[in-house]
Amino acid sequence: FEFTVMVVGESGLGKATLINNLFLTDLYPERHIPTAQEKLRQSVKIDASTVEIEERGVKVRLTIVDTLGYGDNLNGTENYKSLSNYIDNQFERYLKDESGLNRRNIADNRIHCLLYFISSFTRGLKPLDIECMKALHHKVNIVPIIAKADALTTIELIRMKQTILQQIHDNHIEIYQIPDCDSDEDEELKEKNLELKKCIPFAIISSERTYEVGGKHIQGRMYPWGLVEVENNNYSDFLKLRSMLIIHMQDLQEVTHEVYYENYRSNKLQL
Amino acid sequence: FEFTVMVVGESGLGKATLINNLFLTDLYPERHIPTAQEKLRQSVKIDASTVEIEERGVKVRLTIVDTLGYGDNLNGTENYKSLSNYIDNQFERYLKDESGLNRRNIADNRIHCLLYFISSFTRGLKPLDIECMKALHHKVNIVPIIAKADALTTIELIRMKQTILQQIHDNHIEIYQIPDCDSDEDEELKEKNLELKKCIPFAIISSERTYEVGGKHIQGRMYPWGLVEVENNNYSDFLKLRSMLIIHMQDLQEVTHEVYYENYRSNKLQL
Ligand SMILES: Nc1nc2c(ncn2[C@@H]2O[C@H](COP(=O)(O)OP(=O)(O)O)[C@@H](O)[C@H]2O)c(=O)[nH]1
Ligand SMILES: Nc1nc2c(ncn2[C@@H]2O[C@H](COP(=O)(O)OP(=O)(O)O)[C@@H](O)[C@H]2O)c(=O)[nH]1
Repeated sequence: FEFTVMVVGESGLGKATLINNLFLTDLYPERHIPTAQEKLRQSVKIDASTVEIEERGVKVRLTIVDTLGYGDNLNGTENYKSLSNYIDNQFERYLKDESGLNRRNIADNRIHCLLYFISSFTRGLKPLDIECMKALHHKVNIVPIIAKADALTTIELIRMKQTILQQIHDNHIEIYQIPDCDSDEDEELKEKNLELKKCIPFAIISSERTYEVGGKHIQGRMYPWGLVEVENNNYSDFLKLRSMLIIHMQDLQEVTHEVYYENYRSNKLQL
Repeated sequence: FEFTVMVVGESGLGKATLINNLFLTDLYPERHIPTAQEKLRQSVKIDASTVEIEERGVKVRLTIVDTLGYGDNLNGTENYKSLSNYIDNQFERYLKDESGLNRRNIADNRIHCLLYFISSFTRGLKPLDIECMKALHHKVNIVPIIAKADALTTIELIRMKQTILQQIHDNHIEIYQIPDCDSDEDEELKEKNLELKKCIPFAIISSERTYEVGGKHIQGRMYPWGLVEVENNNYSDFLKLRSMLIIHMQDLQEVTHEVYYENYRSNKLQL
C-alpha cells in the first residue's frame, strides 16, 4: 500500500508536529529551520520523506511531501506554481511508467491527499489560500485543516469553519468529498462517517509532548491555564482526521487515479 | 496632550482588540473587515481615529493610526512603503506648520509610537517584519509586541522572545529603548521600570469579553480548557505594556520630536 500526503501551509503552523502525531513517527529529526534571511531568498522547497508504518495490520509505505517556505517569501504566486508543477511531475512519471514495458510494478508517487493548513489567526481563508486551492483542486484531493485551533474559542471556531466553507463555496473550490458509507455497512460506521463529513475543515491541535495525568499518558499542550489534550474531541478534530485518513485511504487513492490522473492523461494526450 | 500610536501587523492579530483594551474605548464600532478578494486588490489602507481619554487625571487626545491590509496582499515591499510615506507626511505637515506664521498652536500628528504586532505562530520575526522594521526604525519609536501569546506555552514564549531579540540585534534594528528612571525616583518605580525593560517584546493576550468570576469582572478568553485572563501577569504582559505607555508617554513624544523629527528636518533642509 503506497500512500503519499502533501503538506501545505505557512511555516510554524504545526505541520511537522501533526504529521508526527498522525503517524506516530519522528519524520523530521534533522529538519533545517530556515532563518528569516533564507526564507526571503528561497522559493518553495519540496522535500519527500518515506517511512513504513502499519495501520490496522496493513503495511503502508507512507510518503510525506513537505513544502518548506510556502507563503514565506514576498512573492505570492510562485508558491503554488511549484506545488502544481510537482504534482504534475508525479503524474508524468506515472504516465511514462504506465506506457513503458514493465507495467506490473509501477511505483505510485502521485499525491493522494493534500493537507492544506489554514492559520487560525485570520478570519477565514487568506488570498493566497484561495489562489492556491483554485490552482490545485483539479489535480489533488484537498483536505482543509484549521491549524493551531487552540487559539480559537468555541464560538470563534464555529464561525471560522462557517466562513471557510462559505469562501470555498463562493470561489467554486472543490475540496475532497468524504464518500458515503455503503448501505450495507453497520449503523455505527455510518454514524461515524456522517460525523466526519460534518466536521470539515478539521480543527487541529497537535503536540510533541505527553504528560502523565492520572496514570495515563496524554498528548497535549501544557499552558499555565490548563492542559489542552490533542485527542479530546471537544477540543480538537485530530482523532477525526486520523480516522478519515485511515478509513478512506483507498478512496483517496482511487479518486486520484480515476479522476485527477485521468484528467492529466487526457489533457496530455490531446496536446 | 496629543499622543499618536500607529498599529502595524497582519489582519487578525488582535490589534483592534488590544487598542480597545488598552484605552478602554470601542474605537472601531463600524470597522469594515475586508474579504479575501478585497485584501488581494488593495494596498495598505491607513486610517486614523481620534478619541479623548483621561489617564491619571490628564486629558489625552489619543489618535490611533490603523494600517489595514498590512501583510495581506502578495506584494511585500508595498506594505511598509505606505507606512514610511505616511510617517514622513506627518513630519512634513509639522515642518510646514513650524515654519509658518502661527507657530504657537501647531497640531502634532506625528507618530509617537508604533506598536508592531508579531505573529506568535512563527518562530520569530518574518522576513516582512525585519524589512519593515529596518525601513522604519529611524523614523519612529518601534515597540514590538508578540500577538496572541495564548498560543504559546511558557517555554515557547521564552524562546520566542529570545529569538526576536537576537534577530533585532543581528539586523541592527533599533527599537524603542525604555529610559532609566531618574536616580531620585523611589525604589519601587525603579524596580517596576527595570521589569518593563526586561519584558520586551511584550507578549500580549487581549479580549473584548469579560466574565464574572467570584464577583469580579475579569477580561479574558474563555476556552473549554480554562479562562485566560488578560490582566494576569503570569499569562500576558498587557498590564506592563499599558504601564509603559502611560509612564513613558512624554518620553515617546520627546524622542520623536528631538530625534526622528530632527532627522527628517535636517535631511529635508540638506536637499
Ligand atoms: N498553539 C499551538 N502550537 C502548536 C500546535 N502544533 C504545533 N505547535 C507548535 O508550533 C511550533 C511549530 O511547529 P512545527 O510543527 O515545527 O510547524 P511547521 O513549520 O508548520 O512544520 C512548535 O513550537 C510546535 O510546538 C498546535 O496545535 N497549537
Ligand atoms: N487567541 C487570541 N485571539 C485574540 C486575541 N486578541 C484578539 N483575538 C481574536 O482575534 C480576532 C481578530 O481580532 P482583531 O482585534 O479584530 O484583529 P485585527 O485584525 O488585528 O485588528 C478576534 O476574533 C479576536 O477575538 C488574543 O490575545 N488571543
